[in-house]
Amino acid sequence: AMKPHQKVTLLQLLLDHKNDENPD
Amino acid sequence: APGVTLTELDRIAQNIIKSHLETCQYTVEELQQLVWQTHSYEEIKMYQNKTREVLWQQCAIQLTHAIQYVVEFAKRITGFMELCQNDQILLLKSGCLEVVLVRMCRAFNPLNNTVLFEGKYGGMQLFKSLGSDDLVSAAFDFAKSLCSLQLTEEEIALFSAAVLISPDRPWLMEPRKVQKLQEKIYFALQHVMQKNHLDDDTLTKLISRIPTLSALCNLHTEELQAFKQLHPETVNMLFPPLYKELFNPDS
Repeated sequence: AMKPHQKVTLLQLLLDHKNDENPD
Repeated sequence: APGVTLTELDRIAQNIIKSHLETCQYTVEELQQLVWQTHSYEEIKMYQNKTREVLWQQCAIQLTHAIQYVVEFAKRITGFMELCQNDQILLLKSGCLEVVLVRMCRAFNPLNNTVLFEGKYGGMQLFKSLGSDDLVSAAFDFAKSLCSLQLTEEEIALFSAAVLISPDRPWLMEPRKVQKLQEKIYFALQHVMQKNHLDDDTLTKLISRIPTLSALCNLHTEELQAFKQLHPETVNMLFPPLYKELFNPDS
């Protein structure tokens, strides 16, 4: 079975984004 | 707490509280200022006259916005960023909506059963056009029940972190590591609660709310699937990509 997160890319991008400011 | 010093619990608590305060959409002061600013009769009517698709899209946008803040909350938790990225993603994917629902109690007024939505407070009737009365009513009931515990910001922060960093989520690569971190967060929460509450059952009551939280998320998934069957083009074309990625993995 495919792991449920394998298609996730946006979350990865958000996690990788080194931003100390609020998401706005 | 076995194997954990008070200093370490304090360090964990301070980091999580700071992360929470830095990533909440509204400060406590802002919420207090807004709490009696309710949508007028005309505004409620305007929401009720929207089509189901338009209101679903508006709610999906608001939810996605709240989730982005939760991702930022998670990133600022020291132990969370020390997990492998596989587990960070899985925890966020399975827990972000639960954290949004916990955070919702901050923006809920139990005295008139209203929630902050698009700048003002409104009751359940505002969401009538969604055609998901069960989900809306369950979310309101949950917020009201959490409000009744009168949690402090510290407690909401630590509980949110414990909900997010949960070793029970499927497909985790390092569940033991997640479990150890969650245990420390619960010890920190217990420590904070012992100072704040005369009633020492508050933590037990809080933990007993977790199955409701999980049921609410399942209900959201079911309602989304039902909505998508009727309006696939709205979901595919108009819903935020992050929302679709999290809740509609088959798209």
